[in-house]
Amino acid sequence: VHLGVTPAILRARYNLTASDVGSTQNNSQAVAQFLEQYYHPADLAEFMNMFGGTFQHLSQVDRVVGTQGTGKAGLEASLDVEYIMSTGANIPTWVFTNPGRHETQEPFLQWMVLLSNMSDLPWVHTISYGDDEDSLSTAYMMRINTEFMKAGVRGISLLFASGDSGAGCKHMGKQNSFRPSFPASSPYVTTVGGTSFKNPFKVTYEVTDYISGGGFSNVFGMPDYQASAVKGYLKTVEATLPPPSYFNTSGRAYPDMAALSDNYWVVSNRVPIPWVSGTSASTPVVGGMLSLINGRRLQRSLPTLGFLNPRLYKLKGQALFDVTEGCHESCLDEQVQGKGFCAAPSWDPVTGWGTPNYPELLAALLD
Amino acid sequence: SGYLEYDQDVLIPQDWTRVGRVDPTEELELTFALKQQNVHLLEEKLKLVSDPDSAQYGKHLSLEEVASLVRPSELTQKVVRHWLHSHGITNCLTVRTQDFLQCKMTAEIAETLLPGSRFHRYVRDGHSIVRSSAPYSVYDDVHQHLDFVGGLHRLPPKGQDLSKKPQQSQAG
Repeated sequence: VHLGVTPAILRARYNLTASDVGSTQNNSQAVAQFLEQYYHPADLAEFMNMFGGTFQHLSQVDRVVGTQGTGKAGLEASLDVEYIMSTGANIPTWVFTNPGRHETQEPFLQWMVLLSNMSDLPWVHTISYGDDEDSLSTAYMMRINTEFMKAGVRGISLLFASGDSGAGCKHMGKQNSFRPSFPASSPYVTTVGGTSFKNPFKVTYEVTDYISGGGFSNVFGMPDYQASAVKGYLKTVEATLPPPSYFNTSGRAYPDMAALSDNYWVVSNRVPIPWVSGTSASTPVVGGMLSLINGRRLQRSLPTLGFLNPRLYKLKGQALFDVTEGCHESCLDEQVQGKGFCAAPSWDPVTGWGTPNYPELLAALLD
Repeated sequence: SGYLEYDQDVLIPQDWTRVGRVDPTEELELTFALKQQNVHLLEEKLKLVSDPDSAQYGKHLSLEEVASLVRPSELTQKVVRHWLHSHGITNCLTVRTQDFLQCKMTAEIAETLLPGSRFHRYVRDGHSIVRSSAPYSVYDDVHQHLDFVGGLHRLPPKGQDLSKKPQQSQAG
């Protein structure tokens, strides 16, 4: 029995043993914050003091890029750092932050510009940021996609939270539709959804977290690497899909995978806070595990994972816990009554291929 | 004149309060995304280095190699810089890949450079930002050399309310 998700619960669920920790040789990982939030080093130290006893870990961030303010710590900033350093334990971690920005700067764009100006960067970046696709210009999204390609071709893995509004909803008078978000819908990043324990107070199998973002892009076509997986899903659940007018089956489908996103413990402003939820929790959890795998690859003089999706989809679900139960939220109207897509065997637009079974994922990605 | 971002939402969400027009002499910083070269080659390269069945799997590029692949053409760089200089804008920083320029200028010059733009200050939760309340355009001869100009429209995201999950929806 447990009273919420802690590093020990995560490591138990995803089969990370005490020896599954990084070694500090030329491996590194990063979280990026655009909410003008800060993480406090003292919070991280307290968090590791409270929850880090069962695994070797670092208790401070290696580098802060940008200006760390002195304001109150932000819950999301604390969450990101504390959990990427819990699964990606003992791995040098950077924090990209930007509170000192100019009033006309766009924080996310500023981070993208930075990536084009730093030759020495961490190999894994987890980012919890998204905007409705329909609020952004096509020119902007296409260019940001190119920036993602520039990072992927350098061997950098970019993981984005899939969002916390389920399929989303665009209210258009009589006829609503689901509302995909970007960069989660970019074909050139790995998008992470959210799950819950079937029994919230036990380490059991996982079901969907109803907030887990997912669906189909209205802007980007479906990339080759996921065509057969998505086709399989649409065939499996054909009879129970939402009305076709709500979504666009030719679009890039997301998320690609998932992890627990429900009821985390976080230390922020020196206070342990329970019941913190969102895909901004599941994303650093997956990021930390990819960093561990990168570390083992680098030890064997293998290249880093880089843009993961083509390889992830070739696993066809091997090495991941498939999530087949539950749905996520969407429009509250007569037609769909708040229900978006539902999980199904293999890939689905709520949890992707499922959640990482670390030792098997390591074996599959180490060859 | 061409609208680079004709489909960008320029409405300012209600949780931002408009303080007023920005003083014409106030300094702004805008980001110019220059048109890159070889984007299709970049995409091909990404597929090759990311596909485990490809002979080039894992053969990643350095930042310098990426820069030499996507660097904007001489013409693009010349046209954009001339356009900026002709408006007295010289305080610019570029990046290693030379496909972004970050320039400081007064609000008055920015509104001349980008016809249609009108800069206002907005505040939310103690944070203040400056954005344009109207779409911007650029002259035709520059239009083909830019992807977009950052700093006029998109707003900083609002954090998810992580500590309280939204009410469990009926279907969920």
